[in-house]
Amino acid sequence: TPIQNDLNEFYTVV
Amino acid sequence: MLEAKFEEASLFKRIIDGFKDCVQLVNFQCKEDGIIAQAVDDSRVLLVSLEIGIEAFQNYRCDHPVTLGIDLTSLSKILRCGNNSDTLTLIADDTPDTVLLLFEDTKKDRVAEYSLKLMDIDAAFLKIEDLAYDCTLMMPSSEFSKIVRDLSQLSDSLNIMITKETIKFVADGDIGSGSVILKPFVNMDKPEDSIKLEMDQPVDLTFGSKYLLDIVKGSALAEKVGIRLSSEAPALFQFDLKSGYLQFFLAPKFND
Repeated sequence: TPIQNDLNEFYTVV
Repeated sequence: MLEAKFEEASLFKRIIDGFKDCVQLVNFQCKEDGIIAQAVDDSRVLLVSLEIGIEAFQNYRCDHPVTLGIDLTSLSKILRCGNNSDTLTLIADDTPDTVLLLFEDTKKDRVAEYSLKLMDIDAAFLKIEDLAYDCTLMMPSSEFSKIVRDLSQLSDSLNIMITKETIKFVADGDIGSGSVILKPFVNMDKPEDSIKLEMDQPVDLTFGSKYLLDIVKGSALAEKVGIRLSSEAPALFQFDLKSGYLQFFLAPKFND
């Protein structure tokens, strides 16, 4: 079963 | 002072309905050039980004930047009180505790006024960097919505595979499996039915069905959906407004 990735590594806090 | 008037309340209703089921507390940042908002769902898998440009309004005025912290469940209750064809004006002062929603039916001289309490929402403004995508797909939003709804019945994961001339959606679950294969084509008579594909690299990505089911709720906003996919980055699903957009950034699933 594939594991759900999250977005954390793609964020930049503006 | 903010005064933002929609020609039809239905536009703002459709915008809010497009993302109220995946996020609840949202800061709407109102500036001179329009309103922007963004929020991440609790699982931090889906980011919603909204921009409503001033061209989307009948009248727009914002002398001083103001942030409206809004609980979308509460806002939806009030939006249901107005008729779709009413004009809707959002009014707030420069340091607001509440936002006023004014529904006007100009034909009947009927005016309805609601006040919504604002919330202090502690959320950082996040940005997803501009990314290079491997594939850009433009297709009718109704068709994308049907594919997602149909295949989601079979599995909690939906696979999107794009090669040079083929777009393939696949769901493989306990009760069986299903796939829908599309080819790019141009419909000269009804351009909005066309499917356009630009591909630099093939992609083979898996997404959680429940997030895609949230995303397709944006379909009421636009006839077309833009889908941008990359093996290295979150997918972008975009519904364009007359001025502005509703975007969803979705992290894929990966094989460990």
